[in-house]
Amino acid sequence: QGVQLSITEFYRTT
Amino acid sequence: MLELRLTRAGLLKKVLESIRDLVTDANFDCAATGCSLQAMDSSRVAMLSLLLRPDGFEHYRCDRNISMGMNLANMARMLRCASDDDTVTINADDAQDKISDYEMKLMHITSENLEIPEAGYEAIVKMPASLFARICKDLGTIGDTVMISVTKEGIQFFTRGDIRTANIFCRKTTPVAKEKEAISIEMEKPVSLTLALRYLISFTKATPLAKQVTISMSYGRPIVVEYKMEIMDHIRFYLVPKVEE
Repeated sequence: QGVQLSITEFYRTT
Repeated sequence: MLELRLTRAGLLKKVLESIRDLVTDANFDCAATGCSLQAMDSSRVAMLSLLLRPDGFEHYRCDRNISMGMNLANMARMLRCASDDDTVTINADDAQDKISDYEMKLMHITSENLEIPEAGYEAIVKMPASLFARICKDLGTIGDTVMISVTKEGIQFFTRGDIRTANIFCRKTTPVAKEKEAISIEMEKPVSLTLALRYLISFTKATPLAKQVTISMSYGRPIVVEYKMEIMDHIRFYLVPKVEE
């Protein structure tokens, strides 16, 4: 079913 | 001093109903440029970004930037007291920690804001919001992930469950199709993402806010599901795809 990454892997915190 | 007056409480009610299951507490950041809210869901797999522009309000006064931490379920419950055509006014004095007549308790929520690059996408699909909602709901009864694939012919939704698979293909419509049935595709190259259906189904709670939904995809990047509200601006939902092990 695949691995679910976190959204913070893609958008850096400001 | 913050003073917002919205002639149609119904719109704000629909906005809250569409986000309250995904995010529990969030900061409404109000500035002269409008009210925005950005928050991740508890699993940090999905995120939403809401923008309510000043010209969508009957009266919009925001003397200085103010961030109001709110429990969205409480706010939705509070707004249920208003009927769709009621005018709702939100006041917040700088010093106090409550808003409006409902004396709703504000909370201090430390939320990390994420910077969303205005990158281009490999494929952008515009389709009827109600069709997208029905497809996600139907596929959700069969499997828990959906593979969304976009080619220049159309957009395909594939899911596999224990007992059966489902494959729905929505063909791109000709340019003359009526807006509410049109399916348009801008594509640099075919792209396919595997996504958890339960989040997509949660996003489709925003369907009453817009006739069309815009789905933007790039391989290996979060999918963006956007509902443009005619006067207020938009709600955008972001969901990280599943990657093969």
